[in-house]
Amino acid sequence: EPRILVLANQKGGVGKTTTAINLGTALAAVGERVLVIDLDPQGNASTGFGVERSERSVSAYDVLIGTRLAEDAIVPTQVPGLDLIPSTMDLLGAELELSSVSRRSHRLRDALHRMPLSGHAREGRDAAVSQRPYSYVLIDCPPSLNLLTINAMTAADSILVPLQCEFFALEGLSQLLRTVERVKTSLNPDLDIQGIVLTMYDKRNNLSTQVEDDVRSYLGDKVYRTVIPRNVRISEAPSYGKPAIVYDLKCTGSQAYLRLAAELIAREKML
Amino acid sequence: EPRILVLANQKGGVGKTTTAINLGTALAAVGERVLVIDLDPQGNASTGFGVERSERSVSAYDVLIGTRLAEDAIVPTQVPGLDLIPSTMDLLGAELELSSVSRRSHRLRDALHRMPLSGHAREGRDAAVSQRPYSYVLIDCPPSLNLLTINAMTAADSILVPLQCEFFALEGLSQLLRTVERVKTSLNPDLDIQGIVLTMYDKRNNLSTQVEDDVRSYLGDKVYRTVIPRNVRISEAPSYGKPAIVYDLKCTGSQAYLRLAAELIAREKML
Ligand SMILES: Nc1ncnc2c1ncn2[C@@H]1O[C@H](COP(=O)(O)OP(=O)(O)OP(=O)(O)O)[C@@H](O)[C@H]1O
Ligand SMILES: Nc1ncnc2c1ncn2[C@@H]1O[C@H](COP(=O)(O)OP(=O)(O)OP(=O)(O)O)[C@@H](O)[C@H]1O
Ligand SMILES: [Mg+2]
Ligand SMILES: [Mg+2]
Repeated sequence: EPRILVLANQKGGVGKTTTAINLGTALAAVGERVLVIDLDPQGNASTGFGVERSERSVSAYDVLIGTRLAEDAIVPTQVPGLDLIPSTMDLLGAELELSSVSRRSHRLRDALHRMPLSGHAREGRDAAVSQRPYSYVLIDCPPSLNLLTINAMTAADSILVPLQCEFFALEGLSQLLRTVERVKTSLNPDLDIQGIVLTMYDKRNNLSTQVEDDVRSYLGDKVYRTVIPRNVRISEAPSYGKPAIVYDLKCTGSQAYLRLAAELIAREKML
Repeated sequence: EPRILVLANQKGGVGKTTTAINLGTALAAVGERVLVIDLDPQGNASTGFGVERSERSVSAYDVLIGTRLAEDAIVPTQVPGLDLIPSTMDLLGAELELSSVSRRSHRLRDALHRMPLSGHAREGRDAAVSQRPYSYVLIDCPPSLNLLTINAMTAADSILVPLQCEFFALEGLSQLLRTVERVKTSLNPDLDIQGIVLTMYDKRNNLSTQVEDDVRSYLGDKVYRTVIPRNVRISEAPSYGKPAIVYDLKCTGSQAYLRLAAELIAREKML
């Protein structure tokens, strides 16, 4: 069974999508089989993997609404061993469309349970989608605690929280932790915080160090030792439709995401 | 009648709150009377003005739901001439609570129309809230196109779009412009784009210049000449509960927001 991790934080612009793309790519680079699910109507994760809008004929929206099976939405990406369920703007309407449907918070969980997570391609769809089962599923979420994020939290084993080293991002952390508790009590008792990843860390500025000290003293070992530095190559990569690791493997950002993948695998083994 | 401007962009972390706080403060500094409405459940604008959670007993939530009048929610801030309608996490529940209420998209518009926008303080509430009428109302929104943002767009005369100089932020612009058209046709025919403000501009990196060139060639005069530079003093200020202009008037970020206020006033005169 794959480990299902959700990248969640209602604070905007903290690095959820960048982490889903580059952690996913790094995990695939070390031999794991990865499925990334883009649950954000903005579709930044889909764009970051170079999947054009025209290639998203079946998407996460169809899976949530139930008109398509999850495996029908899977597309291969340029990263060997990493597949994607892309997103379209239709997701904007999902919350309203599902408002009176039963088990509306469980739509994604139910869809993934029905899917043989071996990632097998549909007949003739795309032989490139390899037959090996997924070991990791990463779900990218929009910046809010809406039905899409609740669906992701209900489907997931655990939450990876990207945390920008800024004051406003720190302020939102307690709100996020409270929401996790609520989802754990009412929808998904197995849900826990897998870890907190500090992103856009700038060692030249005091604020980053202050936020790091605060978070480590407050959450201890839950905070990853690996810290992702602010690195312009990371923000350039999506304009080429490539993960940073593919665009510039040697840059400090890519190297940090490779270390993050190694630390994640080590932490998972300890569970 | 005050000009009602909404700071909207569904892309997260682009500088909506920072612009609401510092543009508002800059407008007050040159003699305008300003009301900032915090419509984001995160409550970052309220925190950025130093209004503690304990001082938010009446908030934007109560105004939207209709249990309190808008003027009951107004609190003065440390900035002379600038008042605030604060936000609390209750706003997270507003969308669901209003889902079957009539005119649910017009709740904020109707509440502001009932309020004598002279900002008069309730009996004995707080004489510090001055008697002069507001000339500007700025509404800060969450990073999504949900009912809260739709309420703000329905109540507003015009939209000011903070745009981070990054690829993903550029990708979201066309989605935002489409939503504005939809709100204009169905809810608020007067709504227009007042302008686009480039934020977190870093002249050392090509991406910022590329995004600027793209946006100026695509939207021409709608894009403000004033560009807000990336400046660490801006992100430090909220941890002291102060606008950057109060925290460090001389820094490049504060100076840019003062120029932005001057350009905004000049553009408004041209209308
Ligand atoms: N380590 C980094 N160094 C430099 N830029 C970064 C880094 N991580 C992310 N970015 C850039 O910062 C911006 C915000 O990151 P990203 O879009 O991944 O955040 P998000 O949390 O997914 O945003 P949203 O809340 O809108 O979904 C993007 O333009 C991205 O390219
Ligand atoms: N010009 C700037 N220079 C440096 N840091 C900035 C600048 N503008 C904003 N920031 C910082 O970047 C982060 C994002 O800005 P802000 O919170 O204002 O964006 P937002 O669009 O309101 O985010 P959200 O989508 O979560 O509401 C904040 O931590 C803020 O302090
Ligand atoms: Mg994202
Ligand atoms: Mg904000």
